[in-house]
Amino acid sequence: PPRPSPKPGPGEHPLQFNYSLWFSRKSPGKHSTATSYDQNLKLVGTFASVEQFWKYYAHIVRPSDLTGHSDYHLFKEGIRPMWEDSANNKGGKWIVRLKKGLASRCWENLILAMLGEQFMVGEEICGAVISIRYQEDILSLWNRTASDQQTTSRIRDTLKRVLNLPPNTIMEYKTHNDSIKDNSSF
Amino acid sequence: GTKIFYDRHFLLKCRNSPLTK
Repeated sequence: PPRPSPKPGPGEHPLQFNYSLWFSRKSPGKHSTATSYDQNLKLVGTFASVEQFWKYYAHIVRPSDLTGHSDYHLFKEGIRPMWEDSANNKGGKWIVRLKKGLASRCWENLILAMLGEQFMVGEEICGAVISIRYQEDILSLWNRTASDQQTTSRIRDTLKRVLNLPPNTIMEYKTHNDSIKDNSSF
Repeated sequence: GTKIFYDRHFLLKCRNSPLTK
């Protein structure tokens, strides 16, 4: 049964939205299907305030210290970090490939901007993912409406600013529909 | 509804507040 939504505690600073933190790790040798992906998703917890966020954050392993094929997903409460979720199925994501060693800092910059509503695109942001891989790490930011070019450009500009990456960093946008079609998971 | 904005500096300040300990 779904757990009750957390509320900010006394004296805490509420967030505009509640968020859930998820963790997943790919089992070696298994095929990546939507079902196995779903089964590997573990909910770490849901929080409603800045202080509750920091409590979770203090207890999790930093992305750069994770090993193997692992992901953190930070999504608005109620949105499952899957292409098929009704909040995501018309959406897409900005993808930034990071050299090894940058994941923890970039992930923190991204999620602080998201939690603090720095993207200024209303309800468009769904969540963020950091994917730890062997050669490089991948940051992605998911939004609801892939066809809304004005919003996706705005998200890209803010993302560039908050990540503070070199100007030649390549950013790609991919619709979830295309991801479903080519079945590309990282 | 009211938008709740926090900048990075403020969020980092909350990290060290007694409430998060």
